[in-house]
Amino acid sequence: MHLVALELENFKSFKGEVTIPLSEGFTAVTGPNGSGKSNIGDAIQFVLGPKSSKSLRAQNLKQLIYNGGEKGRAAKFCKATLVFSNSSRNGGRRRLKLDADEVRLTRTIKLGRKDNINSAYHLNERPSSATEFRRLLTEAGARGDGYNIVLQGDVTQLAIMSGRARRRVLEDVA
Amino acid sequence: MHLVALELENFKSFKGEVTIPLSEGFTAVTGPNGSGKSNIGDAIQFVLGPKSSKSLRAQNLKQLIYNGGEKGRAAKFCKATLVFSNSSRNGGRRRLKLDADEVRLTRTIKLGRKDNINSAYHLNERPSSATEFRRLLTEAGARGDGYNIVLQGDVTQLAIMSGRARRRVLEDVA
Amino acid sequence: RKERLTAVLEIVSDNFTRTYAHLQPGGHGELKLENPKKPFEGGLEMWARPPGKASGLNLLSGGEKSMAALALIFAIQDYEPSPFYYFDEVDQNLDTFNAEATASLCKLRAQSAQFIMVTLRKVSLEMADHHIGITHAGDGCSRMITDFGREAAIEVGDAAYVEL
Amino acid sequence: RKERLTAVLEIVSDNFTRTYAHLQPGGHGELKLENPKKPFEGGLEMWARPPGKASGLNLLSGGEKSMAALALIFAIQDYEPSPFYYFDEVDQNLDTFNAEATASLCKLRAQSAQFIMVTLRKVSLEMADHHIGITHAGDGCSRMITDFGREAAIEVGDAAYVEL
Ligand SMILES: Nc1ncnc2c1ncn2[C@@H]1O[C@H](COP(=O)(O)OP(=O)(O)OP(=O)(O)O)[C@@H](O)[C@H]1O
Ligand SMILES: Nc1ncnc2c1ncn2[C@@H]1O[C@H](COP(=O)(O)OP(=O)(O)OP(=O)(O)O)[C@@H](O)[C@H]1O
Ligand SMILES: [Mg+2]
Ligand SMILES: [Mg+2]
Repeated sequence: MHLVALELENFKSFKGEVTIPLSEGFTAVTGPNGSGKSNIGDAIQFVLGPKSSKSLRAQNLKQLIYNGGEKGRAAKFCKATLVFSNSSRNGGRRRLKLDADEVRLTRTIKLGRKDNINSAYHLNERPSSATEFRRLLTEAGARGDGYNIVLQGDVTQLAIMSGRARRRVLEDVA
Repeated sequence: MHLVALELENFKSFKGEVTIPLSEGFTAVTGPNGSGKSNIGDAIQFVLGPKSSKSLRAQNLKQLIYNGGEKGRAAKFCKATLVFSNSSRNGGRRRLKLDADEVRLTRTIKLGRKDNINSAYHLNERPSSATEFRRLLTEAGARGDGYNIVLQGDVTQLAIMSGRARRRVLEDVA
Repeated sequence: RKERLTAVLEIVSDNFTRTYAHLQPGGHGELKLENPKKPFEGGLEMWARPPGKASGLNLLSGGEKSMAALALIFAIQDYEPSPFYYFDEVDQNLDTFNAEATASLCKLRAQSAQFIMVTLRKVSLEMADHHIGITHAGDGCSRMITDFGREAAIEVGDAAYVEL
Repeated sequence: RKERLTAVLEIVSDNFTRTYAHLQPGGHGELKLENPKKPFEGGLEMWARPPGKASGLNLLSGGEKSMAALALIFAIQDYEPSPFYYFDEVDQNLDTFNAEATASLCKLRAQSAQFIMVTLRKVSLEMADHHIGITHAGDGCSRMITDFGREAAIEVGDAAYVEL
């Protein structure tokens, strides 16, 4: 199982449809300050299900929708899809318990009337839920809130946090 | 007025006597992780008078004395001297209100009986006090607790601190 | 609850000691509970001694602390392996030697799981198998740079970014 | 007390806007009190808009936030100039373009006051007039490297530190 591609549509600074193909092994992402590198990490967490929108560096879900920048038009929805390969290579079992060689996990948020946000989940294009996502991913060991995702600043935080806070980190793991 | 040299003796990771000559203009200090670069900043603050020993990254003043490393012997005292040039060049007034072309500010701490620490201040080799240091330096604009000294991590802290904490920073300046 | 924590700690602590020794050859690291009898009344200390130094977390430099924290992150990941990992500028205050040690450990672990690392450091860009460039051409819209290979990436690590 | 704070804020805020525009050409920054009538009941917001972007501090990236914080530090320094400044790795999460902008502003200010900057970045080492190398030969004792000139320093920024 590995991440084959990330498909973004109006997610934060990514205007319109942008597909980022990914490979197995070690991939380095680079670019200038403010180019959108950490927004890729936010997109991954957005689908995997972080504990709160705070960890997506947004005060509310609305701030995840492309805001038009200085001169453009703000979008009304945003979407992020994680495309996983899930082949039963070498005769083993599929890591994601779903009978498909490719698994697409899509989360969409739309701006409704009076600024409320509708959030929707799709699994291989059929409607799903946050709970189904979490169950499927946790079985495969791909949690959204573990240290398999290390956000910008996490290393420094872990180094300077109090002993009690560090004990709580370990409790989360247990 | 500028810093002409830093004379350290058993200060943190600097064993024995080490003199670091400094020049006017832009000086870059570099070296591997853990080599002792930030300890130079601690030495400057140690003499100028920070608000607390916490900002010297030490739990108590004793931790400022060379501890011998893995195999060496711990020292019983440490000393740091800031050597300022104070010439009345171009016929102007001396920035440090002292009639000397060179001003040496020395702070020493000695390990006494039962682990208590004696702290002593010397100005051009004659006994002085923290208050005299602070008065002399504040008049020259060289505070120990202002943003003329930006420690490792201060920039990130300033970027992520709350609005109230940032207001308090400005109150300190006022 | 207490049994679970102590059981997890035992495994993660072994992982931590092993990984710290790998990242800082000659150094030694341990995880210690402040109050082993009543773990929930105390904290968890990350004790580390870089090679040639006296011990103690509060004596460590910025880069030395980051190396200890990285060892802890890897130790937790080993407790519950994931099919893929995302690291965002974990090498930012490391000197070239430590950045290289970290990148090569990621490369080693990338043989059994996918690693995606956001980095500005040349050393890490050189170690990677694949490279992705992200830019915003001054209009605030992020886009991926197509045909961005190893050479272009290493050059980015070297030159001023503006050329992107 | 309130008059003093508002008077200081007026000057520092002008400094901030000028310095931010210098560090991020095309961008705009402002300092704003949350509660201008009762300043001690609210905080002080650092509002910054990088070139081409929408505004808001919480939208800024790691590097963009550091540039705003640096502009504030320079703005405070201009309020109460000092004969010398010490900066410790302020360029650690900046890309080469922003690290260069920061180092060249330090070089400009070093004409009227002494600047001592601890840095690991090649860009900053190239801009400096003088270079000091610090090392610990594996025994935990810090020492200064004598005859450490510009060439040796720039090489350090490039190569693995182990050679030191
Ligand atoms: N909803 C949104 N619409 C448009 N742009 C957005 C939105 N949310 C965030 N941004 C922009 O994204 C940029 C931040 O991107 P990001 O944090 O990914 O940068 P980065 O590449 O990680 O940079 P650094 O190297 O400094 O960490 C900001 O400039 C911000 O204005
Ligand atoms: N009292 C002491 N006696 C001996 N060594 C000490 C003492 N206090 C601190 N040290 C050592 O000094 C080192 C830290 O030095 P410092 O923080 O200056 O490193 P640095 O060069 O700034 O590194 P970085 O690039 O990681 O920030 C630590 O390894 C620590 O063990
Ligand atoms: Mg980032
Ligand atoms: Mg340091």
